[in-house]
Amino acid sequence: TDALNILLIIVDDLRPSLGCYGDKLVRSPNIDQLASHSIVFENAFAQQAVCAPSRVSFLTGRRPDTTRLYDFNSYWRVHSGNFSTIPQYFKENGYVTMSVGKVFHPGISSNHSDDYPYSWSFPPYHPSSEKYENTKTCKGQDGKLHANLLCPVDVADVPEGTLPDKQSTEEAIRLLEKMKTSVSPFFLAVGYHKPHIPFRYPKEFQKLYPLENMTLAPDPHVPDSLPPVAYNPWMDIREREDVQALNISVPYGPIPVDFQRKIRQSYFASVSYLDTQVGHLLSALDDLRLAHNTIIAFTSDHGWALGEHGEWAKYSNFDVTTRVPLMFYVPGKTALLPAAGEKLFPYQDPFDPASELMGAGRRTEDLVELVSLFPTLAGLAGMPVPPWCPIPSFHVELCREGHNLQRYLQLHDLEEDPYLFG
Amino acid sequence: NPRELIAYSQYPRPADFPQWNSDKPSLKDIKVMGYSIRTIDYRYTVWVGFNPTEFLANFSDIHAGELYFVDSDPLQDHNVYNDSQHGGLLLSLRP
Repeated sequence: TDALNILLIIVDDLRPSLGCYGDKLVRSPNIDQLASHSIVFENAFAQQAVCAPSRVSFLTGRRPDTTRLYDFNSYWRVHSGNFSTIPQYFKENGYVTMSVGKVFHPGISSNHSDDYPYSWSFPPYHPSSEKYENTKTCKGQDGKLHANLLCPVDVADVPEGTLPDKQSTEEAIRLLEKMKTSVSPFFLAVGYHKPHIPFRYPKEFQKLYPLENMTLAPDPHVPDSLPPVAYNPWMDIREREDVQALNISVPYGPIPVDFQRKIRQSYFASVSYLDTQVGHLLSALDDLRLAHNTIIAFTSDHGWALGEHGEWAKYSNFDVTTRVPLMFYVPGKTALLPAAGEKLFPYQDPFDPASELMGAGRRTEDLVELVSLFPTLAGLAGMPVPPWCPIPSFHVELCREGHNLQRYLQLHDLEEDPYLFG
Repeated sequence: NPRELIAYSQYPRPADFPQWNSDKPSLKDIKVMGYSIRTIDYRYTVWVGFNPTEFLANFSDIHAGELYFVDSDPLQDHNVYNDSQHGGLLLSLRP
């Protein structure tokens, strides 16, 4: 049988604030639709709640104490061991491997090359408009442009008239069209930037979250019993101009409550914007009739605190920063193979209240870890699952420190499953 | 058994009290590492001394601890690490 393609979608700083994770507020119909055809892990956890260490950990299948990357300043192949990565393993097994957007964290931790050529068949794609992300493109109340945390934009007004994630979706669709006629299977990783800060998104998405509906976090104060060492003082958002102007005291704040509501509004608006990008990507996969032979994995590198425990951003061990969305769509396993002409992922408009309420899909509450992504994708693709790592494993190029989650998908073909088939 | 499933997380800190680089300490500045065990029932974290040169955590050098029970405290606001009645569990969890 032909090898299954892999589409890996990694969303930066996305906590499970999604309809398919029970969030009643957030509009995420396209991700919910994916979930309805997937196995959804309700308790998946990152191994470190910060970008580069988490990404290098799950992309190599090793824990941070093995990659020895706790910051952003080392490349594992030089610093700790020549560990194989998920894309490298697929490339070595005959796949064309491609990276779009933020898959590895850029910079030293991926050798300033997104680990190309080890991991990728072509030089990874980065959207040209990314260079404006942290520049003064946010219109302030004074009518001037600032480098703000909250940055709803009129896309027509921003440099290049586009945003990084829009460009990434366009490039990913272009690559899917190219791979449609390829004899080799593909492994395409698409890394979306939002909802990572700054919250720079098309301003119309703010309408989905009227400020008057925005509540504070259920537990917005720093708990008395929290050891000071455990507290994350959210220094990154303090550097943004609009937050600086609030003169918030260090380290405990608090942020004025009206601004807390605005942060939560912009995070959710960014999530719905991101959802539309995922929707366009998946409907293109459908249109190209690739949904019947492509496994889709959807996850994020860590969560994000939205005021819980008086904290914002990631940088801690709380569930709100370590818990991530994780789901796998496996054609013919988690969903019936689409019949000729049937669409599994038609685009859903988050502004359309009628956009269908989705089925729940299959779910499990069992605790799993992002470090399991490597063995699980290998197993689902029918490749040998890397062996467990010895301790220590710095000298071992290919091994795993996470469980293979395939047993959650050890679903007989749906046709045999009268319940589901019915 | 779902109760036996564990998710491990960790986070580094440069000091016991929040400071400008607490969120993203460079390797050389890491003095404490918070290791978390998350099960379906609880989240247990010990913040222990860490040597960034040797990459060694010293589990007998405990700077602080956290223990939250999922059922009674799902938002993790009430750290019961120092409550004596959980001494047994803590002893069993200490590496």
